[in-house]
Amino acid sequence: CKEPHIKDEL
Amino acid sequence: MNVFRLAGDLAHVFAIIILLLKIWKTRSCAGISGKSQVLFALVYLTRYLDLFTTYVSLYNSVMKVIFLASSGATVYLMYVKFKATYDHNHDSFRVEFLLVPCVLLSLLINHDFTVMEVLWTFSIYLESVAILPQLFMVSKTGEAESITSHYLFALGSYRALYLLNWIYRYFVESHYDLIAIFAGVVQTILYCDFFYLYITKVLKGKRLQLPA
Repeated sequence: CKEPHIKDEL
Repeated sequence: MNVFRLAGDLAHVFAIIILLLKIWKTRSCAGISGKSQVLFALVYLTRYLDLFTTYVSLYNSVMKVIFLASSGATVYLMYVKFKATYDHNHDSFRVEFLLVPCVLLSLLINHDFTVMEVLWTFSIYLESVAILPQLFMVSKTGEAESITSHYLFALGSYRALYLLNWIYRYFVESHYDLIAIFAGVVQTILYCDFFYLYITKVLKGKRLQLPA
């Protein structure tokens, strides 16, 4: 299963 | 959050504030590319749609709102309030040469083929080249005011600091994002020539004038 692409940057 | 990331974000906010203050204080946007500013507004609009869908932290949300509001304000000042001072003739870069490749590339190379993800990818690609109309304008007029140079230096430093942040995160958190890294490297390379001129001329108190 694919992890959602994390976007914690600006 | 690490020191490089924080320094990068602060440089980014600092750049935008310098630009807004310059336009507001001089009541003029001479020497500033409206096309680059519209592209940056488009970058923030397409990237920060997740403001409504995902919550990361208060810091993230506040910064996103700052970028959206300040880029909107800059575009408003340039195209409405101080329109008469906007230098159309020198702002002649063809933005379709940037927009079309960014749209195509984001449709082809992305993490996931969904609307949000493609828009995020588009914003990353577009940000890397959005400064080109401004750099083109500087090269066309052959000079930049020192305040414009400080703006460009702060804006370029932001992505360079993010590169250090990504190196740090790769080793410390095993976190990396190839799309962001690739675009960030391209973005930083585009500023190299300017960085060189800034350090050798502007910091020594001279005007930024390109050799004829």
